[in-house]
Amino acid sequence: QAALPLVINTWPFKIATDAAWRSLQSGGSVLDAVEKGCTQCEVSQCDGSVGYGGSPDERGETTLDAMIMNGDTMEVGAVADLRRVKNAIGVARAVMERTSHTLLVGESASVFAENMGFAAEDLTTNKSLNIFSEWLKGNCQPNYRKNVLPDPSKQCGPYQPQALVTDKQLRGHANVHSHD
Amino acid sequence: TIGMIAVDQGGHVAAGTSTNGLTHKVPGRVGDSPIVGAGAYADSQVGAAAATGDGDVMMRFLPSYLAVEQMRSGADPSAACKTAISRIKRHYADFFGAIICANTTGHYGAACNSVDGFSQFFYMISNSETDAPHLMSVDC
Repeated sequence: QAALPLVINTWPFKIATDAAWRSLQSGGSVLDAVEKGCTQCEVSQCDGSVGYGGSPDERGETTLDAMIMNGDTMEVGAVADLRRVKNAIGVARAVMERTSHTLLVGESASVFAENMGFAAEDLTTNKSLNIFSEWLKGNCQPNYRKNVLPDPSKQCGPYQPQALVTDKQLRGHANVHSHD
Repeated sequence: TIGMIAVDQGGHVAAGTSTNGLTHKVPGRVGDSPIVGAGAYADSQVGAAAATGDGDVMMRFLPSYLAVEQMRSGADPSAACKTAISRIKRHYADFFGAIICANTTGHYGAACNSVDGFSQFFYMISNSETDAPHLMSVDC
């Protein structure tokens, strides 16, 4: 089992492994390999859980999170809640290489990305729109809210805090189709 | 979500993640993927780990950092991964998640928590022996 170099990734995303492996074989660094592999998944929208057009939020918007870490220097670049930019891992690497920070988030991360030359594009697709509209039709189920009114297990928002806070433990809705 | 680790022949290690998160999340919600030590962690003195699953739960336990520290203490990658999963399971028996681990000598492993509809975790590896992507799995 011990053989170097090595690329390993979560889930059966063969195209990502292949892209990373080819990067290493062509003389790229381990950072290049990780960036290429993750970028390939973003472009190919691996399993719908990576890249644009997947996992719409309560408002129907797709946002992206990504991180890259250099094990030699312990430098890290990360972006969270990134809007309008498809290449999240590329922006994460730009955070690492073009700032002294570790994590940029939200709208400001998108502005940083645009300033660094990344294209601003709509991350919505017909598929993500359909997922969102089906969710609305299904009374916004599944739903991650709790201790709010109206009852989030039955109705859509807008929500207000519930006067009496319950201790009810809710199970998460993450599964093989919706995950981090 | 994808979590990825690369190790070269010189033992240089990098790790990364990319995701669009949970479907129907509350706007502004961020999972474990961009959090150092949660979604992934790398240290070229030891190796790296990358996690996937329910980030709202997993990020509370920094499983990738824990797995790397386990490997630093001598655990093999599979055992390190199992420890990281077990630590979460103590508090959230039915959490959905998995983790991959690799050390600087090219050994690797994975672990996951069995829940309804998820009893086996699939992951990919490519190394100098396979010279191409190879599908691997681990029973949760």
